[in-house]
Amino acid sequence: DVSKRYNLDESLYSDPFIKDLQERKDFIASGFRVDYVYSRMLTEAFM
Amino acid sequence: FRHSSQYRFWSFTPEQLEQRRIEVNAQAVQSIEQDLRNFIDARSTELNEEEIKTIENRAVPVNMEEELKLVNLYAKKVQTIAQRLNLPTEIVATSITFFRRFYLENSVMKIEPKAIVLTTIFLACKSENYFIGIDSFCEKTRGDKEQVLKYEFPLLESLKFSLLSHHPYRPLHGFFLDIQAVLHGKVDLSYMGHIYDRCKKRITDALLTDAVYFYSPPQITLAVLMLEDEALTTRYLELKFHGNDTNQGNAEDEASRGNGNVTIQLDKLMKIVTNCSKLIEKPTTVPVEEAKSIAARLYFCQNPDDL
Amino acid sequence: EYTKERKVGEGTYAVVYLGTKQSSGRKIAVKEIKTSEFKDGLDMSAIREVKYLQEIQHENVIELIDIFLAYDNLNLVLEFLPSDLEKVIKDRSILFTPADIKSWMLMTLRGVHHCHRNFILHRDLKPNNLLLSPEGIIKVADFGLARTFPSAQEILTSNVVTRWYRAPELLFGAKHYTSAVDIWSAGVIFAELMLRIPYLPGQNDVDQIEVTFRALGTPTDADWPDVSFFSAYNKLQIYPPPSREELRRRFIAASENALSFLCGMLTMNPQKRWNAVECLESDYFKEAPAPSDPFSIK
Repeated sequence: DVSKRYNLDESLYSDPFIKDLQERKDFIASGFRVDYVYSRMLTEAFM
Repeated sequence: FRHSSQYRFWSFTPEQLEQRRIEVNAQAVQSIEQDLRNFIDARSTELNEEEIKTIENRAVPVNMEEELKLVNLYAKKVQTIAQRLNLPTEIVATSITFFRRFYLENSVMKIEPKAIVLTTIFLACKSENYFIGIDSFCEKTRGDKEQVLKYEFPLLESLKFSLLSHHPYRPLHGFFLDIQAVLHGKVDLSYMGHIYDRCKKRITDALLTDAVYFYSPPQITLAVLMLEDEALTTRYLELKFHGNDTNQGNAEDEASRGNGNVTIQLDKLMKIVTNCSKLIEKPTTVPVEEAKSIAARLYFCQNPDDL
Repeated sequence: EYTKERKVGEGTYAVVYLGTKQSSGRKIAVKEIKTSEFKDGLDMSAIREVKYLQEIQHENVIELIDIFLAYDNLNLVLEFLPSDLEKVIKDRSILFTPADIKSWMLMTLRGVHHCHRNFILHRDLKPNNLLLSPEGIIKVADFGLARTFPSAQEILTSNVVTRWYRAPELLFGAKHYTSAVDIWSAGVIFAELMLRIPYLPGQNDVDQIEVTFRALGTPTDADWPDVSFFSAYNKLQIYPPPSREELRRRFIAASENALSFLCGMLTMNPQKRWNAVECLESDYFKEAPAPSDPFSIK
């Protein structure tokens, strides 16, 4: 069953900790992507 | 998850788990009793009647339930030491996991728990990319270097070389996000943040129970959420997996639920989650006196001459 | 069950033997991890190999058949893979076609995608870690530098990936990088397959930055937001990015889609760089020539 069982929609999430990292220069310059973090957490929740 | 070593090697039914512990204990009892017989036979001329009686009465191998009590007691110690080292939550969890799995393959009568405690934390750090050199590790924990390193291989082998653990913390973050999507606008975010922290602590306690062998990490997470806030969790699961919402069929809701071709039946899931929450609610603490008497017998089995 | 018949390689932390799995007669490779060398117990690379290979079962990732302890050594029993892409690139007697290259890139990216969807970074992709089975199948190997995707606030070392294949964010010392670093390596490997010589062969870490930006242009905050944040950024020589025409001349055999595929993987800004899915779904793999059948590649 490969249905993801979730839809990733950043606009629906209030995640102050992650949102803060997204603003930091060292994170932005490193290639940090919030959707990668969310995708991982949601995948682990529905595995 | 079914491809993971955690599922392939370390998931059991309660019956399988008990059977495994009985076998490990029986093997050790047999060997200990043999050793004790050999000990007495080798000293048949030296030992008087009373001494032999003392050995037979006090060097008594521990049974499976007693073993488990000792393992649970020391698993708590692993958690305490790891937390005192300020290790990240995931590494504390991996240390506990390594320690408890080790005693599904070994008896406390063969390798006493206090000998392996530090090695499980040391290997967990290495395995989770949180490398602490042996010198600094032993300095911080006042451990013995040779002893910590000596058990690294036996630990790795007993773990069946499965080092990657899936813990329920990331699923907690995932559900934290998905609850906001599915119950969008109907959930108080600061409240969510508040129960999030409490759930993290409950998860660490859950790792000290056998739930980790019977349930997948997300199921444990849902059980913990259920214990923290049953109404919120039930509402979320009903909306998510049953779609029995008042404005049923609303495309937007459908999308946010990601209901594609969902194959999870809500009632089955609720039963699993409820059973899991009952199990993780059961304390695994052991009365110190009881632990001491078990440990004493353990000691005398390994050192009958001290008796 | 396993024999060690011939020593075929020796690294810092392991010796590799060829052998046979007695019960099936299957050829195997035994990676014997030296344990005496590491004063802190088992070597980190060995722990990573064990940890990640235990979790990954995929046609394009080397198979870990078994693990055992013997005479105080840890032995990884791996599938036998007689060759690798570095050997193929260097051996001038081997002629290969654009269809062959496409096949190798497809298999490599499938293996990399499987690692990434399991949230595992490889962090050392290079031609001699892309092994070839007797049937011509590419297998991603050597997980000695692998790790799981980091937790959000975790700090990562930038001292990973063999220099020539190291992504610009790593050259700048980034601590919060992502799976994009593996895609950069795949892009450099693709260029090397087309050129048959190393594409960005820096002499040392400083020269690597120079060689990379001379070939692909020096990034600016415009195309890579906050790149100037990196302390190493200020001492940079500024080079213009190559025009499409210059790229065409450099990669004479590459189609337009192949060039776009290359540019997608070698996008400077890691946030914009293609991920494994975008690579696999790119037009490059949909246009002629179709990827060769691996078995047919000589």
